[in-house]
Amino acid sequence: MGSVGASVASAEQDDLSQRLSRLRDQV
Amino acid sequence: SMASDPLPVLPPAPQQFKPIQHYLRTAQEHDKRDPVVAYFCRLYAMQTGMKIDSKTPECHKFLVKLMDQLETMKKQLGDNESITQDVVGNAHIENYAYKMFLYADTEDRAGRFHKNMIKSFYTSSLLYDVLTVFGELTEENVQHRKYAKWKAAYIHNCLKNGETPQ
Repeated sequence: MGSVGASVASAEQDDLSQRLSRLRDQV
Repeated sequence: SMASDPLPVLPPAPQQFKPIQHYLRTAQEHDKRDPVVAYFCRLYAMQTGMKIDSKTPECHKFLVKLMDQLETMKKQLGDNESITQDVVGNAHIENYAYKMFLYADTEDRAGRFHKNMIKSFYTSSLLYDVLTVFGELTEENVQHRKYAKWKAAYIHNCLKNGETPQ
């Protein structure tokens, strides 16, 4: 369960980073 | 029109995000006056918030909404070169920060001490922080930021204690 939670959190984190990169046109 | 669409509403800020509240308040104060300034204040808050904590559920939720706000603003600002070109955005924020600094400094040197000039010193120092989204500050900007922050605190304390700033 713990590792599933961690990977969900990490995917969400990636999503925010990606959105930030797109916002800054750095993708 | 799109330009008048309200921004998504932020949930209450978690305790961890107290340090970014000043920048979010400055953003709100500039939504109508200067949307480019408002945009970069939110961007700085976003970057700083992600460094503080993006994992705790309420922090993550807050940052997602803040990102929604940024994406909405970017659409509204469209092809504004201050948003699409870093060098133009950098100049915009630097000029604005310096204009606020100069206003407060002029009032200071004329011996006119009041709430508005204290706020201008303080806002100027915040905008020099915001300017770091474009990279490292020049030495001159570092000095302005330091001086503005110090002056705002010093004059605020003088007025609070009924003293005349020197």
